[in-house]
Amino acid sequence: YPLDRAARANEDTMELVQQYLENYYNLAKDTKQFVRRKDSSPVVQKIQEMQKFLGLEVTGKLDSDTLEVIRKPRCGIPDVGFFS
Amino acid sequence: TFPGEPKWKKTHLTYRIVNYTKDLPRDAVDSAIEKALTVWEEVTPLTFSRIYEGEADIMIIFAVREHGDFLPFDGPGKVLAHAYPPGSGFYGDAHFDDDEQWTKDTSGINLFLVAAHELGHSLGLQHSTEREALMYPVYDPRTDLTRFRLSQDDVDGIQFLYGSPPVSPNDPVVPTESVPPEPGTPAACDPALSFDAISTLRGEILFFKGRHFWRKSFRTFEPEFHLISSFWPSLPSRIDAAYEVTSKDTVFIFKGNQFWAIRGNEMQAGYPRGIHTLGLPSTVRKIDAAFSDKEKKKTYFFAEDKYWRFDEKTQSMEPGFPKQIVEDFPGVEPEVDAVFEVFGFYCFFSGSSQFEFDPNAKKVTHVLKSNSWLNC
Repeated sequence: YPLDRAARANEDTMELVQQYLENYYNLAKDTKQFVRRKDSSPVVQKIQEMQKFLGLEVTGKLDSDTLEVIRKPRCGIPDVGFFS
Repeated sequence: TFPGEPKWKKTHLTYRIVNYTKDLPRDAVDSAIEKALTVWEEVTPLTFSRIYEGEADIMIIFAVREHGDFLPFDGPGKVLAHAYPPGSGFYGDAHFDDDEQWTKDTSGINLFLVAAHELGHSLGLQHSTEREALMYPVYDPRTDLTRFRLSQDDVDGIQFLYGSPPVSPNDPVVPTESVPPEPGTPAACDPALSFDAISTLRGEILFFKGRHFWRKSFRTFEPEFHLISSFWPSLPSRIDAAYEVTSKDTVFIFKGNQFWAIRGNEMQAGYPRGIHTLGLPSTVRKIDAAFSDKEKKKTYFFAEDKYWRFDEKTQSMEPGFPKQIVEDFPGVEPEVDAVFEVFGFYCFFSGSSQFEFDPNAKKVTHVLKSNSWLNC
């Protein structure tokens, strides 16, 4: 585990984003894929998909606007994909 | 829409508030849910009525964490609620995370806004990408509740599934927004105006039409015009029949094979009930009109060209019925929309015509326009 506060916060953010994409944008539930390969094309594609859906600037990066929306309260129904 | 475009195959749906949050008084929760349903009711042919026991189409619960559907809530913040698309069982149900601080205003999480969104899911809408839409997935506390309205995207979505609210030349208003019409709407004097149902209520007369009713008091000249939901939020619109039993200070409201009881502006518990519990045969699917004779303590139910008579003293349907309307009420149209009793006369309504029937003389004494009661 990271020892410094900034690194820990970053880790929490990554976890939040990963859960968000898994829950609402049908990202495959593969923790390693995201934490280790956050610049991989599937993850970037999912971030872009999320940004496009939510009306954000589509950058594929976790900019401050994107993170702000992710932290807002919301409905628990997935935005895309099947609801099961 | 959800994959496969699930939607309700009927237009009259039931809902039940199974439990309550402790954040708000119960009537505030009731009111928020009713208002949220009205949002969708006003732009579709859908109508809703509340039940208090048994399985409703839309079951509404407040819960925390794991609550039996394998989609646990997550404590305060993040996920506020979820709901299921139309279908049987848990489908159509709406769940609210009771770890949120539910409020009437936007100081916490506004229950009306979230309920209106979730009930959109219950009716078959998926999330919208339009930020202004109610169905946008992210909660917006900046919404001005006093000026709330559906976005065009919300309206297009729900009308894709269910179509527009029925409109006829007689409809007093075409409600596309939650704005009640002004009293004295010109449609009251439309020569073709007909009524869905008419009942007395504590010395006044209520003329029901669509989602609205005129309230005619003998103390005032001008009739008042209201939304039914503004007095009785859980009553359906476009009702079939209504009558008052003055000895019980109760008005019974009929729609389809169900009826409700109201006392003043209070809905009575234990309703709706099935019309067949009154002793009507199962072949009767709906009542066209009804009234209760105060003197004789008999209630008359009219369906198609027949009528039945119910004894209020014995609380049973009288033998020897049904009878033909035209036989016992000569001069009245064979099928009626509405009827009520006033000054000892029975006033039958059929389309735009009104037949004043004298039960002692057993004949129609006057034929008037239906809207003559509205000063037209």
